[in-house]
Amino acid sequence: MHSIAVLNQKGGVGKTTSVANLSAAFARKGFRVLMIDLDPQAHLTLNFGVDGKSQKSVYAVLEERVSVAESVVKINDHLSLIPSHLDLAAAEIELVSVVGREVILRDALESVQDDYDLMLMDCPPSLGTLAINALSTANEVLIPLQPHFLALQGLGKLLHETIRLVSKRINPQLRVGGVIMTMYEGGTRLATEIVEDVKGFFEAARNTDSPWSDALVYRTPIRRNIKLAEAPSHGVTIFEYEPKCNGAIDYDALADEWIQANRDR
Amino acid sequence: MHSIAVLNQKGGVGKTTSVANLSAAFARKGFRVLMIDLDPQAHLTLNFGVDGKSQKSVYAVLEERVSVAESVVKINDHLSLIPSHLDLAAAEIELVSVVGREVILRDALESVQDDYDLMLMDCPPSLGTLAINALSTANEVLIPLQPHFLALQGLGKLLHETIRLVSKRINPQLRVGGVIMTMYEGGTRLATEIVEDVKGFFEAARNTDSPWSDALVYRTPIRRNIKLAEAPSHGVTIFEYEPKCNGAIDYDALADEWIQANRDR
Ligand SMILES: Nc1ncnc2c1ncn2[C@@H]1O[C@H](COP(=O)(O)OP(=O)(O)OP(=O)(O)O)[C@@H](O)[C@H]1O
Ligand SMILES: Nc1ncnc2c1ncn2[C@@H]1O[C@H](COP(=O)(O)OP(=O)(O)OP(=O)(O)O)[C@@H](O)[C@H]1O
Ligand SMILES: [Mg+2]
Ligand SMILES: [Mg+2]
Repeated sequence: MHSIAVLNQKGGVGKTTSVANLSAAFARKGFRVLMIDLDPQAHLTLNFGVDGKSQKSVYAVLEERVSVAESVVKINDHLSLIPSHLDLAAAEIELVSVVGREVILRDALESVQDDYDLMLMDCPPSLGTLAINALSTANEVLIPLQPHFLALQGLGKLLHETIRLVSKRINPQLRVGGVIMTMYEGGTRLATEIVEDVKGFFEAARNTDSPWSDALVYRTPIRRNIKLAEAPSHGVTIFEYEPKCNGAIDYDALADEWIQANRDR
Repeated sequence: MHSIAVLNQKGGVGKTTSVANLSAAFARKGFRVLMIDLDPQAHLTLNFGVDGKSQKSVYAVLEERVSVAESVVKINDHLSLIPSHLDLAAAEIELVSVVGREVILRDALESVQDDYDLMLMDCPPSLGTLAINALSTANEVLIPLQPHFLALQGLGKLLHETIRLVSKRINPQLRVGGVIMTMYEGGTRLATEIVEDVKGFFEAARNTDSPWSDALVYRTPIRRNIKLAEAPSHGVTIFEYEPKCNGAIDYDALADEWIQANRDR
């Protein structure tokens, strides 16, 4: 099972929107997909119209009160979700002194390994215990990035501090799959410059032994499109809401690009 | 001294952009303004080209290693900044068991009360110790809000959980000054609907005794404008970068609206 952590500590860069719509794109192509909402804001959960205060949430899984199988909510035949809980922020504090707190999620998921082809984890805008659980579970990180000032600085911190440490101390098989340009405003000088900077960053890492030495800058940008912001208010993804708009085209193309890149992995 | 916390736990809604440009707008009108960067990402600090790893940061103030006066960096005659530090995230953890941790900043600022007319505090996208310090220090909260799905849900949590508790247990003089519509895309149904919902929310609170019973929904929206995203990469605010663009017009108009609203307070 491909296990993908979608992470960027910068807020509002399209992590949740990418998890919802990439997962739906993969599901429409026939993959069995499990989404996991690891954000106390529970936006992924609420975007699908699922209860944000269920007793069988990822919070209960992390506290070992329910099994993963008990927590899973079926969205459709190919798409399922482990919901978050609006009190999940407390877990960051409660877990602080639990031995092996970084790998609780990974251990819990072993029981459903064969039930899914792809697992996507939506992370909060922070690098605490919840994000670390995602990174310890994942074999790949996808990083949504809005090409604005300081995007590169945040990326550097995420890679050199957090991902490097998790890869070294907890999860040696963790790779950075790549960066997804989100909320992309084509034709602006800012976007063009930042994309070039990000490409240069990864070029420089090509022959090192870092977990991002073969990371891609995905060619498909996710263009700014108000439909992507509207779909959640109807409890659906872009593919149910407005399947012909740029948002749907972009996420579907991105899914195809990921499949191509991972065919041989 | 008017002391304003700029807070919303939702990421990427324009908190930092609002602190930088509102502060500059007030400074240009002759107010003596102190900005405080309480975000470990230190984006406000970096947006002004100030060192994000100074030994005399807000981190050092919170750990009582330097005084506020020692930490202040002068941007221009009317605008100063207490910078953040990229390691500030550790403060959230280190301060957990310090008695009276919520009011360290407030106590430290007493020494400079008479040196400034306005103080604006930039908060991280979370409701932890750093945000609580801002709320315990402030006499007013301004809430930047992107009119997207779940904006109202985040607002409800911010008010009913965090602001209500700080007002009740630590800072009874705390008021919610109002909500600022940011990244506003005029002509979209989503923006129109969410703005109506937010107005309705505050209408319903009008005659209650909550800290937001006289909160405004500021009439001036901050329109989406790429210039606002470009200015920081030049180390300046919108007024130096592109003084005639919509971003400058909007933040200047918002500053005037605030002054009008607060003339009698
Ligand atoms: N390409 C896009 N075009 C227009 N709006 C978008 C786009 N992508 C996301 N949005 C909207 O922008 C807002 C922020 O996106 P989202 O919540 O996915 O970011 P996030 O990184 O998950 O935020 P957080 O850090 O708070 O978890 C949401 O209201 C979302 O609907
Ligand atoms: N009105 C606007 N038009 C266009 N871009 C904007 C606007 N306001 C802010 N931005 C850009 O959007 C991004 C997010 O804004 P900003 O960093 O101010 O949000 P924030 O709420 O402080 O984020 P965080 O939660 O991470 O602290 C930045 O790159 C900023 O330059
Ligand atoms: Mg999110
Ligand atoms: Mg900010």
